[in-house]
Amino acid sequence: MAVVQDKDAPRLLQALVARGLRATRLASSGGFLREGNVTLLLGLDDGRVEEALAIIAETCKSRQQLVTPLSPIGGPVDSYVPYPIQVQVGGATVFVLQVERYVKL
Amino acid sequence: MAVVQDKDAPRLLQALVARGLRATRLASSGGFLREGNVTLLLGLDDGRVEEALAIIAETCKSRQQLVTPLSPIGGPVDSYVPYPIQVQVGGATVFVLQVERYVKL
Amino acid sequence: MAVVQDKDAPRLLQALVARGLRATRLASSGGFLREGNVTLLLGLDDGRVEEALAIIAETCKSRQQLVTPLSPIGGPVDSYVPYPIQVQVGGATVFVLQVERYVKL
Ligand SMILES: Nc1ncnc2c1ncn2[C@@H]1O[C@@H]2COP(=O)(O)O[C@H]3[C@@H](O)[C@H](n4cnc5c(N)ncnc54)O[C@@H]3COP(=O)(O)O[C@H]2[C@H]1O
Ligand SMILES: Nc1ncnc2c1ncn2[C@@H]1O[C@@H]2COP(=O)(O)O[C@H]3[C@@H](O)[C@H](n4cnc5c(N)ncnc54)O[C@@H]3COP(=O)(O)O[C@H]2[C@H]1O
Ligand SMILES: Nc1ncnc2c1ncn2[C@@H]1O[C@@H]2COP(=O)(O)O[C@H]3[C@@H](O)[C@H](n4cnc5c(N)ncnc54)O[C@@H]3COP(=O)(O)O[C@H]2[C@H]1O
Repeated sequence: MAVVQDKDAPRLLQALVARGLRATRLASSGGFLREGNVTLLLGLDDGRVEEALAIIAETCKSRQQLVTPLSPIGGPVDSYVPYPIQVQVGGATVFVLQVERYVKL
Repeated sequence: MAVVQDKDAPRLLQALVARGLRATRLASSGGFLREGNVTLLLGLDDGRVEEALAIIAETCKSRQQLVTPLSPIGGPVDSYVPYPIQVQVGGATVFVLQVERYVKL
Repeated sequence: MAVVQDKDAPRLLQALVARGLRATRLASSGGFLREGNVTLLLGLDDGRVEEALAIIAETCKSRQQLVTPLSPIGGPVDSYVPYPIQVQVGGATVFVLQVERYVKL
């Protein structure tokens, strides 16, 4: 499962399809910034995981962005004054899970 | 992966972010009641699973609710007359899956 | 996790609920055709996986469909002329994952 930026998702899907790699796209949003992003479910043969990771690395560039979080990180909610902070977004967060069985009906 | 009530999701996300735990939010709905709920994807270090479960338990209270399911449970569809039943909702349903590899690109 | 066609999802959910099998529905879309489909998260006891697979097989019929993909498969984007191709859709794609722990809060 790979969580990627909204902006990078179309190019990533096109690159995966071009290599015959299958994917399902789920709309999602980040827990911290609450902005929309994309979670992709990729069912891959063991031998093609590295290839998929390389495609994700090529198409999902990581970059700096100035953002203002909606709520305090750890402090009390009522005395919170929102202020912009610099975070590293883009890139991709990938979880590789072992599939016990793959069934095509 | 944790399935929680719509109403509990914002407080749960805030509590997770406050402890520096990362999460991705997916819009979902229940198979039985067909009401909207929230599925959270939490990539956690092995050592922080208990802490995350404790945060989920604190913020997602389980409660009784009177509901009318849209379709029959097991019986024929055409002779179905909807009637309210008491179900236990809220709380959270959590599936802990072993992640083989975690890759940050 | 089972990826099924939009059209088959309501009947599949009804059949699962009728047998007391629990499910969560996530809105999704296909990587290739970019059409909406449905991803179901089914938390099942080990002994009921076969039963769930049989229900999915019965309710999700696979069929031929004429479609025109939005973008080229592998070739250059600028010289692409969309043309209809015959693909096999419907059916279901199921990933069975081992759950290490199931927690109900
Ligand atoms: N408590 C905190 N304090 C300071 N900065 C924080 C923070 N939590 C997140 N950030 C920063 O904000 C960016 C966006 O996080 P968000 O949770 O909205 O959006 C996240 C989230 O949807 C997903 N994600 C990342 N790690 C995850 C994990 N372990 N589990 C589940 N989802 C994850 O990927 C998106 C992008 O993550 P990425 O790491 O590239 O970028 C993160 C990170 O640089
Ligand atoms: N066949 C049935 N007969 C009688 N009562 C039934 C039933 N199926 C469900 N219920 C009751 O209705 C509540 C809502 O179920 P729903 O499927 O809409 O919404 C569910 C579903 O989206 C998800 N969920 C629970 N267990 C799951 C599982 N094993 N696999 C996937 N999703 C699950 O968590 C939500 C809340 O579940 P929770 O257990 O707290 O609460 C459930 C349960 O108390
Ligand atoms: N590169 C390609 N070249 C030619 N034909 C291609 C192709 N990629 C997909 N197709 C065909 O198009 C149908 C729809 O694919 P889509 O990606 O939109 O929608 C897919 C996708 O959302 C999901 N899916 C299938 N296999 C998957 C996998 N390994 N990983 C993740 N999602 C998968 O299930 C949906 C239905 O898949 P299904 O196999 O029944 O049907 C597929 C397949 O017959």
